[in-house]
Amino acid sequence: FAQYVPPYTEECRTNMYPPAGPTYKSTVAWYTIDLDTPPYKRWNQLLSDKKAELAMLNQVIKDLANAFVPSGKLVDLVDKKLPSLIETFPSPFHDELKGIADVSGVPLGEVLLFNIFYEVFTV
Amino acid sequence: CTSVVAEDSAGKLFHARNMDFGLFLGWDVKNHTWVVTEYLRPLVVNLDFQKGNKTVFKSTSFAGYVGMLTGVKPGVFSVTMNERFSLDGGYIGIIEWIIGRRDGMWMSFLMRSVLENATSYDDAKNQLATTKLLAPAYFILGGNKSGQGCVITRSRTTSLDIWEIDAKQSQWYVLETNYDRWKDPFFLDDRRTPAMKCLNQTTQAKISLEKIYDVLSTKPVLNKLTVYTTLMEASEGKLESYIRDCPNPCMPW
Repeated sequence: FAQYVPPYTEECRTNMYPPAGPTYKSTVAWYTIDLDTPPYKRWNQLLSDKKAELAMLNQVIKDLANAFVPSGKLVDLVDKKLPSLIETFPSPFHDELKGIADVSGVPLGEVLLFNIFYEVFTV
Repeated sequence: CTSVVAEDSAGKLFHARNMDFGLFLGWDVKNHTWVVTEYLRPLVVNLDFQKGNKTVFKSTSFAGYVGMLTGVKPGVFSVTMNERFSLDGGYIGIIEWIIGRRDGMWMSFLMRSVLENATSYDDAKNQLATTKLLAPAYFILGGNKSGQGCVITRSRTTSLDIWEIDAKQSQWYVLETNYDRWKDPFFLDDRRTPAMKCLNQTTQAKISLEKIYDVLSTKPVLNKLTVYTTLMEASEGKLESYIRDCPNPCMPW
């Protein structure tokens, strides 16, 4: 248990490559995004494949939000107010986000929140 | 996050990163994991952005996320971004955006725009250093020839520091975690010291992407927040990524 206490550090690892063993989970799949395709459609294939995973992450984030604000008002705010921001986003991002929301079935406000997570969490 | 750009003795540049995300976003007490981090891992994808059936840039990203955090423009440059925490943070940028002040750019959108449009290492550096942002950030940039590696420390409005590789002065790598280089890291979150120790132990003569993977696999550089590791080499347009895990004993961040 003491190893959880900072500044725990192990000896420098060697011969970890090629990746294998308990610190390696899997390789990463490749997808092509064709920039000649209209922005609304260019993420279709990827999101068709990953919509279940995106929906699960989204549900986890909603559960966290509801844990902080049990009335559900925070999620309501994201679902009802955030989509109005979409048109202020530069091209091609607003069309891409709309396409992702439609293909994945995740509400637009929640797709948008996922995409601005960095700005939300830099405090 | 931890990002490294290193130059070997022949002047070849290597760029790699650990993407750490999900701090304080739900701790699973049973499995000793961060909840959001676990759910992000299945969303990691490598993307090949093409125009006219030719690669414009490659990136490691998350399905559903249209901005970029990690990428390489083959033959030109590679870039990663690390989170920079500040009281003058992104939430102020968001409020400004909502009330109509929209002269700043969303960080990940800027990264994508740079990967798509920048024509050289210097062009990318200039855009990342000067474009007004909604949130502070660290941009870590690698090029395709000797000396082309830097960390740009950004506030929302300006570049605070550009720290460059200078192999002639024994500065053969630049390493960024989530703290300004002129300050000590938070004592409970010092990934900088162990990463530097391992890089110094490796030496410039023996550095390679494989050796950097070793560094990024050493705890606490690898920790419970680490979603993926990406290895890049701009000159060859190489990008490879691996989903990571950090079995116990492992630091939560």
